[in-house]
Amino acid sequence: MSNVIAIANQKGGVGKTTTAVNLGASLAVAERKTLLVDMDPQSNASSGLGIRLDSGDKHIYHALVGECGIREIVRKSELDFLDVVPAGRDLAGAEAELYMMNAHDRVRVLKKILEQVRQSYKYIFIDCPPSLGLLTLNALVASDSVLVPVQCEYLSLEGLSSLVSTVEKVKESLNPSLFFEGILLTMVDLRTNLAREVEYEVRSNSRIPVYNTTVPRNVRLSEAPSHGKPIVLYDVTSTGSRSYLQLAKEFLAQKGEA
Amino acid sequence: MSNVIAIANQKGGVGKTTTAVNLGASLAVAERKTLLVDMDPQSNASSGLGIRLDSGDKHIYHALVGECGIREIVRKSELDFLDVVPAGRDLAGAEAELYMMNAHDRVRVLKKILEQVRQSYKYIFIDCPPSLGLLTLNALVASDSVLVPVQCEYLSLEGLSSLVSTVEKVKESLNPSLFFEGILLTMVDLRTNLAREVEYEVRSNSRIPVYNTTVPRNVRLSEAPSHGKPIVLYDVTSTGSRSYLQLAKEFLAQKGEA
Ligand SMILES: Nc1ncnc2c1ncn2[C@@H]1O[C@H](COP(=O)(O)OP(=O)(O)OP(=O)(O)O)[C@@H](O)[C@H]1O
Ligand SMILES: Nc1ncnc2c1ncn2[C@@H]1O[C@H](COP(=O)(O)OP(=O)(O)OP(=O)(O)O)[C@@H](O)[C@H]1O
Ligand SMILES: [Mg+2]
Ligand SMILES: [Mg+2]
Repeated sequence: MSNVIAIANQKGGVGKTTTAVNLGASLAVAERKTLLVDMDPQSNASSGLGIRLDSGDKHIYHALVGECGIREIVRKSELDFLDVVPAGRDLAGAEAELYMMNAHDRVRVLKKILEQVRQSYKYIFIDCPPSLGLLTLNALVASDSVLVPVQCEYLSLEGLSSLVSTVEKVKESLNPSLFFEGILLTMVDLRTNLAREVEYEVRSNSRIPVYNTTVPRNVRLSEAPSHGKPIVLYDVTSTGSRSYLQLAKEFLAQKGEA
Repeated sequence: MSNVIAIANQKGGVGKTTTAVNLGASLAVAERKTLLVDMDPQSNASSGLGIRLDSGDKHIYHALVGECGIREIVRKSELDFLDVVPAGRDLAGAEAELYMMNAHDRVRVLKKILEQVRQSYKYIFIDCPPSLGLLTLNALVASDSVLVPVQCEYLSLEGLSSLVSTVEKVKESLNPSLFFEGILLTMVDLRTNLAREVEYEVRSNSRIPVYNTTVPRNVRLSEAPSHGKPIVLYDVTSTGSRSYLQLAKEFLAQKGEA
């Protein structure tokens, strides 16, 4: 039985890609078969795992517009139990193409594509772009649940209510079984009052479960993508790596799998 | 003679809104008549200047879809020389509506709207969302130049080439006089090698001018939005405030206006 999880937050720069890559990699280290689907035209998740596309290479865009099947574009990562469906720049053109489809079909394209590979993976993570447009909507319709990274900053907190109301709308009309996996507090710098206040605010007011694990600000996490490696391969001793391994443990315990 | 400047970068969380709000406010303190147009459905620039919309209030979305004129929605800020055109959440629906227009018109809507107010302001800044979709395209077509905040991180550097190629395409086909105002390095933490390496990389390789002024990481900048105030009103003594006042000076000097 596989789980499809969208990693979404329309606020930019909150740690969606860092979480998709490093939670995926940590679950692979725990030998759970995991697939990471990059749905962001910036393709940071792809490059963060060392995948460089050549100009003719097919990627998620081509599967979305029906030019290839998903099995053709799945790639291996450096970790045995982690595969990747990469994105390329022309994914930015996908939204205009999806708008040409009818309203019913245009939000179910990714869901249909993932049905072809779901059974081969225990966990499938979808890295979403920083918006609530058609690419993110496709991810929410294709997913069983949503994991929401939240930076310990005021502006990140402010956007949470729009994300919650979007997920609730998707749940009502398009994907009734969609639920919130949890909120992950990222880039936590406990030296500042702001981070403590935001953490307190999220934990006491949130209707969504909040992971006990938090990810501290750790420069090794922002160095790792330039080496095309997840943190567990770049610097397993770092606080960043320990946090994501800890998150993987908490995630598996919640799934009754620890 | 007014200048319209888009503040754009599809990478999320790099300091677009923080720069739009605080460069705008610093120019207002220098008594240049300035307008800030919020084109991001997250409406962080609006709330960062203390503007809270009620459910019936009109905003930029309504001007884009032709339901009101822009003069009706211009609001005063706490600074005499700074006005704001706010955004609300339903701006997220604008892209779907713009796609229903023909390809020629759908990218020129904001340009036509701003022509009605251009002569009343010396500088008009447009805060863009973290994407290269229709809202950002409208901003690039409506603008004379583009100011690009870049966070001193690897992933932020990686996205720069897609932004440059998008701006060049807009310049070729839609807005021939568009030019790069400059790159602003933000959230610079000189304690880390990464920030120094990224700064060196940007200054030595960039075909776009890079401001001498950089903005250090400063928690007061991220506290200010929760008080609805630009940094110059929240804490004028902070390094964040001094940096944006310094940027305003450099910006004006480049315009021959110091
Ligand atoms: N815990 C952390 N400590 C330090 N840096 C971090 C941490 N998490 C992420 N980063 C860095 O912060 C930046 C933003 O993170 P990331 O790109 O993962 O966010 P995102 O939400 O995916 O952004 P976008 O909205 O553009 O997709 C990146 O440069 C990343 O390397
Ligand atoms: N120099 C700085 N020092 C510390 N925090 C900063 C600085 N500049 C911005 N921030 C904070 O970092 C976060 C990201 O900044 P901001 O929201 O301005 O980026 P953005 O590019 O507009 O994001 P988005 O892509 O979501 O529109 C915010 O919480 C902001 O308060
Ligand atoms: Mg990302
Ligand atoms: Mg912003």
